[in-house]
Amino acid sequence: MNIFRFLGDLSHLIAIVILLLKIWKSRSCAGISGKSQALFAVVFTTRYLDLFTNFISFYNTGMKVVYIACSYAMVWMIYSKFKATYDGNHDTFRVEFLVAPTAILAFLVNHDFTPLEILWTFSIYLESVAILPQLFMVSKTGEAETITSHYLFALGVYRTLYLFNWIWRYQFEGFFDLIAIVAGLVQTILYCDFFYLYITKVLKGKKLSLPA
Amino acid sequence: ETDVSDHDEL
Repeated sequence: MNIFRFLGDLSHLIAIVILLLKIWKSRSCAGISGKSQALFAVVFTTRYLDLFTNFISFYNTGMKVVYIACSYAMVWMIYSKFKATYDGNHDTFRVEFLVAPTAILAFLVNHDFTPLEILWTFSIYLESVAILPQLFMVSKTGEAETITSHYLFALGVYRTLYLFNWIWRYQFEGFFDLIAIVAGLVQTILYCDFFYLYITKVLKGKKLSLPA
Repeated sequence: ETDVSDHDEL
């Protein structure tokens, strides 16, 4: 494992923990898209089915279990525990527009036409666009709490660091996975606009608000 | 290019 990969995983974990703590401490999931979080739960579930077939390392198994557990905890908090604070009226992105095309694409473009590989590929494609309901919600309300901005930033940094990891692996191991790379690029590009706002506003102590 | 996914990456 190289440093980019490790920092990427760490940043992903930090993002998830930030959001869990924010919701738990404030007893509120206002401003958080339940749809994005539900999609992430689907992403982790379909990707980590290899937990039952492959053992890589304790690190690998541990992280996968933590990601899955956190994503379900998040969904439970939003749709059950703190349901009263969930901003469903603003969480109106149509997820079928993300799930259907990524599912079809996973059937058409994959490494191997087997159930596990198709589900893995689906999870990679779906992850690349799963944040859209959240970004849509921010653009609809025109603002995001600072802590939500930190979450989005850490989440964006994660896939950006993976891009460096893939460059590294291509350079030193001759390994590359086109499916992951293209989806990772798409995912990172979706965060670019947000990165700009984060650096120019949030880091200067301002709340993230979009011009009307 | 690989013929199956890399199960090490998260």
